[in-house]
Amino acid sequence: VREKRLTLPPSEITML
Amino acid sequence: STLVRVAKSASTLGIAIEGGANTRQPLPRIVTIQRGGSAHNCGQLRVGQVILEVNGVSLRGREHRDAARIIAEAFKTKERDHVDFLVTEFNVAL
Repeated sequence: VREKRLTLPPSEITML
Repeated sequence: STLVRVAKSASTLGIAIEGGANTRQPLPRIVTIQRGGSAHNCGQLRVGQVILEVNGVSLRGREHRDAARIIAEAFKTKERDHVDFLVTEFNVAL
């Protein structure tokens, strides 16, 4: 499970 | 988790968020609070908090842009003079 998480992409950042 | 009511005291909300479904950060996390924005004026939101709900709408399972849109619309609507955030210090989805 941990390895799968690490394959998730980083998120963009949005200013609101 | 904590319910924080942010009054629309400035023309901007003034937070930056990262995260959303299918990213390393599954729920939006506050990464910046801009001085002079409504969120900063409120004094109860903190960098690092994770946003669980906005005006009672869950952000779980929503991708980044969808979550950002929900927050932006909650701030823009004239139906309310505030935005209610349910936040937590912990990354509950991890």
